[in-house]
Parts: sequence; structure tokens; C-alpha cells
Amino acid sequence: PLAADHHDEL
Amino acid sequence: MNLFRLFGDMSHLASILLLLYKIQTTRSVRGLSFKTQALYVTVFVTRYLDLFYDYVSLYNSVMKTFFITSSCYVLYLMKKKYRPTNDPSIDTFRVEYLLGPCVLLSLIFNYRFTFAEILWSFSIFLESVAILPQLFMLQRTGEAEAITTHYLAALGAYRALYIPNWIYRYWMEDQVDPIAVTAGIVQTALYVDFFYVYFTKVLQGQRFELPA
Repeated sequence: PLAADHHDEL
Repeated sequence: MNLFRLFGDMSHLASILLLLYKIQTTRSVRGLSFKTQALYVTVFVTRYLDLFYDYVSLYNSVMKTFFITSSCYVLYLMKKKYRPTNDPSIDTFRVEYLLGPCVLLSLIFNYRFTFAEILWSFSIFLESVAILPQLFMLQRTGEAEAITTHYLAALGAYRALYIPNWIYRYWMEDQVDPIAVTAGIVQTALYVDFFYVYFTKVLQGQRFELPA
């Protein structure tokens, strides 16, 4: 899996 | 954005509104841990620094701004407006035992060794344990006002809902965020005891009281 965009989640 | 996350965020929003409602209607911050609230300010400020350099969406920016301002406002209510109702003598959890390990963990586990990313990682680890002073205080006093327990339940539900969100993102978007997932599972697990009493007592119309 790809690294999630962790600045998107709160 | 999937429904689990949307409901999670809405639950987080609701928890803060419940917290403000409790303080305003009872005109008191009794039963609330100042340490936990101060940790939340630290969490939001260190995590949402990206407001200044990374635009995601209007929703994202509005929510981040709300969490920073509302948590600071709660600190103001606790330290100024309703100060006489705050009792530091029962808020005795040693916060340094949380901060130290979180700094260490964020230096080891982060997505890039930059100031902003280490702070982001630190905020994730700190959020996972920020509720501990509050739960510790609850444990000490052995009881709580119903409204305070609704606040905690909404906060716990927010964390619980992020877990199906991550499962959804793993399967549907092929995305995974190991740091947030690990810390999130720990954070949700901390609420298990609380939820047990909440479901078996408060939602059955009884007082939130822990067995002696």
C-alpha cells in the first residue's frame, strides 16, 4: 500500500 | 473522505461542543482535567502547523482552526473564568511521563526527519495518551456528571470510528499510515474500561460510578 497523506486526516 | 471518517470528525466536533455546553450550563469545570485539556492544545498546535504551508481543503482548514481555537478557549475557561471550580489537587497525573516517551518515539518513528514531521509524529503519539490524566482523575473521584461522560463517550467514539476509516482506506484506496494506525489503536483501547461503565450504567439511566 501507499503511504497515506497524513496531513489530510485530522 | 469516507463516512467513517466524516462521522468520526463529527463526533470529535460534538465532543467539544458537549464540553463547552457542560462548562457553560453548570458554570463549572469540576470533573475536568486541566492537564488533559492542556495536552490537547499541545496536540493541535504541533499537528496543525501545516495550516501555514500545506493547504488540503476548506473542510480541513476550518476543522483544524476550530480545534486549535476551541481547545485554547477551554483552557481560558478553566484557568480564568471558572478558575475557582477547578481543583488541581485531584488532577495529579504526572504529565512528564507522557511527554518524554512521546518525544523519544517521534524522533524514532516519523515519515521524514524534519522539524515539522517530527512535531506531527509527536502530536500523534501525544494524542493517543492525552486522555490519561482525565481518566486517572475519573478513577480517583470514582464518579462523574452525566454530561462529562457524554463528552468522553463522543471523544472515544471519534477515535473508534477512525479505525474502520483506516480499514476502508487500506482496502479501497490502498493507503496506510502506520504511525497514526498504531497510535490510534492504543488510544481507542484506553477507552474500553470507560465505555464498559458508560454503556452499562450511564445509558441505562444510572449515575457514572465506579465500584469502590
